[in-house]
Amino acid sequence: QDSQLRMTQFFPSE
Amino acid sequence: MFEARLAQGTLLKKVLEAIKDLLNEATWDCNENGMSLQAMDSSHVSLVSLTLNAEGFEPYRCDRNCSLGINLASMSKIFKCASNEDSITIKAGDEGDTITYVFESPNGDKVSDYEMKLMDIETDHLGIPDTTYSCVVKLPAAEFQRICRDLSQIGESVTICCTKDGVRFSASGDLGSGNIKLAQNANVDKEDEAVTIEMQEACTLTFALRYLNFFCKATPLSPQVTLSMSNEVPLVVEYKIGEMGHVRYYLAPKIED
Repeated sequence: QDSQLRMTQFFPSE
Repeated sequence: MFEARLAQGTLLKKVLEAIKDLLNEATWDCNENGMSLQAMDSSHVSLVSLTLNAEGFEPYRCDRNCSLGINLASMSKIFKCASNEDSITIKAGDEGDTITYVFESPNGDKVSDYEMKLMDIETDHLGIPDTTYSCVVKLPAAEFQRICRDLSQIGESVTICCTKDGVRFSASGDLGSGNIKLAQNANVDKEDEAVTIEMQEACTLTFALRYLNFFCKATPLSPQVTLSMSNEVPLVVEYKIGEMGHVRYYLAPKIED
């Protein structure tokens, strides 16, 4: 089973 | 005062269809350059970034920057009341908490206006870094939609493997597995039917088909779609919106536990 990453792990909050 | 009229209103109808199932609500940021929107789905797995340039509207008037918080399902319902041939005008006052849409038939005989309440939306704006991707694949949007739909029959995830020979989409599940390979064919007669691959380095990534199928709702916007990939970073799926802008979907990859 693969685990799903989140966008917030890649792009910083502004 | 904000006012933007698009003669080809059907483009806006298609834009709404392309985002309304993925996003419940979003803020349209309007300034002198045009209208843009950035929002994540409720699970924060994907991000939508959409731009409509001011030059695509006639007229376009934005006296001061404004943010319009919109329930997209409601906006889509109202846009269904516009005919495909209608022009669509979006209007918002400086103080108001409402937005008005005006639909006008080509000969001007029928004019409809709909007013909708604006929302206060707390947005988490993300900084999208400039990235040079290892692989950029352009293919017919309908073909990509078909691939995502077909592989959804097999499994929940698709592994996209891009090499200089072509791009392979693979899925597996309880019933078995499936692979779809596309070779480069830049020499086809019709540009819209071409599959082209620009590759710096081969990459293999796995994504949830559920989200890709949401992105494919943008298929009516553009004959071609662009997939930009590098190992271990989000995929970008881009559709042009006529000559006036684009919608980009970013999707975080899945990794092995």
